[in-house]
Amino acid sequence: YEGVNTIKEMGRSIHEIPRQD
Amino acid sequence: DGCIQFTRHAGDVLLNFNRLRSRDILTDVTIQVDGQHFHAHKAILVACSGFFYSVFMDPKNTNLSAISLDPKVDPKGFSILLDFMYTSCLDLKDSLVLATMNTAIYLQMEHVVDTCHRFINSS
Repeated sequence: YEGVNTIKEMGRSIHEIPRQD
Repeated sequence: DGCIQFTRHAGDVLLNFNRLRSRDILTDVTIQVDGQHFHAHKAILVACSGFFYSVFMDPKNTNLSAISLDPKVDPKGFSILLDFMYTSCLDLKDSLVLATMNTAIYLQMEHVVDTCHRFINSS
């Protein structure tokens, strides 16, 4: 998705599912 | 107009799928390989393997929740490839690369087969 005005966000994008509850 | 591209997104999503697998959450199929059972998500298997794509795209297999692979398939090779599907890391030890390559041929994962070939030729 390489549009002209693409800003790259290097950080995490979604929550992390824990190894156990 | 434009967009903000989260460069880690694909990896973050796959890591979450692997966490779901390790906790057996929303897994919808059991793969039996020479007596060993592996729980997995059909969507990941279908996305990564031509063999599983052809199995689960067949309408008569819509509700399949367990599948036994050919006895010739090595469970250690299958385990390495299943981990690869969920992590993008292919564990290659000299002692297992041939079993991994043969399993990748069976699972119709051509790019992994090519990589195993190059690894064997280089070592």
